[in-house]
Amino acid sequence: NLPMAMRFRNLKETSKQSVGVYHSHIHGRGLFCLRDIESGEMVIEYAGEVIRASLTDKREKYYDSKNIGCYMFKIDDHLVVDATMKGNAARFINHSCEPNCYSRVVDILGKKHILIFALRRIMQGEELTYDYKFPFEDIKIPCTCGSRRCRKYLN
Amino acid sequence: TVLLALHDRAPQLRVSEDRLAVTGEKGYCMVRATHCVSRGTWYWEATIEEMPEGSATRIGWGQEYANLQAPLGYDKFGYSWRSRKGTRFHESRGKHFSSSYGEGDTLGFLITLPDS
Amino acid sequence: WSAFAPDFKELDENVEYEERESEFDLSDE
Repeated sequence: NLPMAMRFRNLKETSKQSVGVYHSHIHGRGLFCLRDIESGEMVIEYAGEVIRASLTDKREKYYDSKNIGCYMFKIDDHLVVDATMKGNAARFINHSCEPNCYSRVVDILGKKHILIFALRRIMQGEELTYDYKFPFEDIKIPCTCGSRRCRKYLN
Repeated sequence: TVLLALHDRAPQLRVSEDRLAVTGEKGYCMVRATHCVSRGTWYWEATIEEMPEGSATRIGWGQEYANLQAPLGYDKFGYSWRSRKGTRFHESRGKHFSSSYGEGDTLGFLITLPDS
Repeated sequence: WSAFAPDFKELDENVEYEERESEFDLSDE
């Protein structure tokens, strides 16, 4: 029930103790709980380099040319967080069609942050996931979340 | 009267009260004029009033679809002349054009379009 | 995990990227 700014203030320290990166059955590595997390709890910020949206095309092409996996999260129509070369553990959160977390763009003291919150109580050892909400596209990316209500494709 | 447009620009740019001057900061972005041309020969001029160390301009002629959150000359919708080294740009390709320009210089831009 | 990728830098918070003058250009002068 505390204001967002207060909840955010301690997040960088607390998130290091509450989550960690491990091997995932969904894809490569994932983010896992190191302790029980309550429903609605602010878990971690999706941190990285804040860039203008007009820079994403060129960056994506560069990463593709070097076979570097691209980790970008759109804040709004103008700004994007690029966690490919600079970021935190949140970049490893995998997609699930039945997620246990959700993302929100929150304005704190005039700056926008992408924050991950728990949708429900998450037990120690569970992998954290959220719905990537990729736009519909003709070329499909298969989903490997393995959930009962899996939509088969990320997009 | 041809002025700098208030609704056809990157919002982070600061346009003067008389709408004849613009100031920017950080990364390249664009402002266009209120009026465009489609045929014939046209010319306009701009003066660089201030150009602090590390800053630069790319000025020229652009079309409606040119990306406002990029420098003029980034895509196929614009042609620009850069202050640094006097390079000309189109589709992000820079080519040598002139020596550099800077504070105190007045620049002229001529365009010749088919009459039909 | 960040130790496995030498070019990668782990951050505690967002950093605002400072664009170069040639940021949008096809070749960096």
